[in-house]
Amino acid sequence: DLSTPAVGRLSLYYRELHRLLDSGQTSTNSRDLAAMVNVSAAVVRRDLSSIGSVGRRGVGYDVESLANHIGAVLGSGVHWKAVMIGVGYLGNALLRYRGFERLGFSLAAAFDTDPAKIHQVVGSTKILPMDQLETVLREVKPELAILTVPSEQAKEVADKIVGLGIQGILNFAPTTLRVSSAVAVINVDLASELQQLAFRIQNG
Amino acid sequence: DLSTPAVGRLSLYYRELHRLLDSGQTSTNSRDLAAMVNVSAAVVRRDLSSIGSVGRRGVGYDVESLANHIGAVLGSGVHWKAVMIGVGYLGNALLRYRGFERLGFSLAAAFDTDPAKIHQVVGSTKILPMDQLETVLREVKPELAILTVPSEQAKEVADKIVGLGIQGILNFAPTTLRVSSAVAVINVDLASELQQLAFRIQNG
Ligand SMILES: NC(=O)c1ccc[n+]([C@@H]2O[C@H](COP(=O)([O-])OP(=O)(O)OC[C@H]3O[C@@H](n4cnc5c(N)ncnc54)[C@H](O)[C@@H]3O)[C@@H](O)[C@H]2O)c1
Ligand SMILES: NC(=O)c1ccc[n+]([C@@H]2O[C@H](COP(=O)([O-])OP(=O)(O)OC[C@H]3O[C@@H](n4cnc5c(N)ncnc54)[C@H](O)[C@@H]3O)[C@@H](O)[C@H]2O)c1
Repeated sequence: DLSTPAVGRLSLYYRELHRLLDSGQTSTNSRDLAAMVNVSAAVVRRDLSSIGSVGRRGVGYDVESLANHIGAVLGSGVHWKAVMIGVGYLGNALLRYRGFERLGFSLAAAFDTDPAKIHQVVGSTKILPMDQLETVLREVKPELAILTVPSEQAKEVADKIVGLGIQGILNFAPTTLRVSSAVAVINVDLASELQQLAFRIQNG
Repeated sequence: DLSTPAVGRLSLYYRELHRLLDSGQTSTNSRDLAAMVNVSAAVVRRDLSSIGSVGRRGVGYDVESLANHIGAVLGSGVHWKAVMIGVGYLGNALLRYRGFERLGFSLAAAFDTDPAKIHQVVGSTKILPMDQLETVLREVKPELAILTVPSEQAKEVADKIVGLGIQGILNFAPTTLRVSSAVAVINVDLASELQQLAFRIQNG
């Protein structure tokens, strides 16, 4: 079983291996990979052996096969469909980010309650009214949802999308969602990240 | 010594206590606080006793004094000054977010290399050209920087701001910054968060 920090590191190795692939490098070793993500070489070797990848002594790892193996473990081979609920300032920025597509995530649709936003296209995604949520989710069957609505609305929206089969929520509203434990929720609280940064500086 | 997950939880307790304050509630207990952030009551009690806050049996915690104590531990009492480098889609959204101010962080200035953006005001922050970075940082002496430039530029910009006294960087560019260990760096890789979510669904 992989811990959350280990999964986070695998995803960073995956990102750096793809950067190496783009630059034409075919092999790497745990020391170099460690330097790319600011961890020790021992941590890299432990993470990779926990998913069954052992480097060849003196040669290291083949970049392409290691990237493919990590991708399979992380589920990047699978084509994930996501929807976004709430296309305000943050939603608008996230819809234009190419980083999600590169990992195999496609934003199938976006929804908002603001009549002025309906039928606009942001990035390559069309904004639909919330009264089409049910029809679209039954048809498209996305696994994931990105929640970028105001905090006060987050709970109600989360309940709605879980009821329509969403299995995982990436929540940006600074509030705790209480949904069925069968649904995976990852919270990104950006103000709390800045607070963590201040704490680290204060405690040196 | 507080671990990173514990600091993260304290920041969530802080958020929820302020929500209680806003609604006029004066006391709470570890069971209620636990439910608000989806952890067990035992974890709450352990976290709070590690910063010297012990509830009174049967009465619990005084909301205001607990919030103030956690705020002091997290450094929220101190007035932190931050600058932003790179005001594109993501920077534009973050400059409009009120969540940072509420925790005592003020965005003193924002910088960009795009001439079309210079002297625009976003939220309440004016966008300045990069050739004013040195003058402004020497005058304002911000401790923190939010980095929202493209990955290819992140390293060069990070070196510049560290050279001008920045002590902490909140980095959104999906690349690892190698700066002096005296500087605190927190990386937010949103694509990797989505990958974590997919991993959790795939591994149930
Ligand atoms: N702006 C940021 O950079 C930032 C940073 C951190 C966290 N957040 C959080 O992310 C969320 C979005 O922030 P924002 O700045 O984009 O806010 P915003 O007000 O600009 O956008 C919210 C959007 O949600 C829509 N909406 C409201 N209720 C809805 C509902 N029930 N169903 C569907 N759509 C609905 C609104 O019409 C609007 O377009 C908030 O919870 C905020 O606290 C934002
Ligand atoms: N858009 C998103 O939601 C999102 C999500 C996750 C991560 N990111 C990451 O955040 C960063 C910003 O993303 P974005 O979508 O806002 O990109 P963007 O291209 O819209 O904005 C980048 C801004 O940085 C400015 N810039 C470029 N070089 C600079 C330099 N040397 N000094 C100062 N300013 C400079 C540009 O003029 C532009 O305004 C990128 O690294 C991206 O990978 C963005």
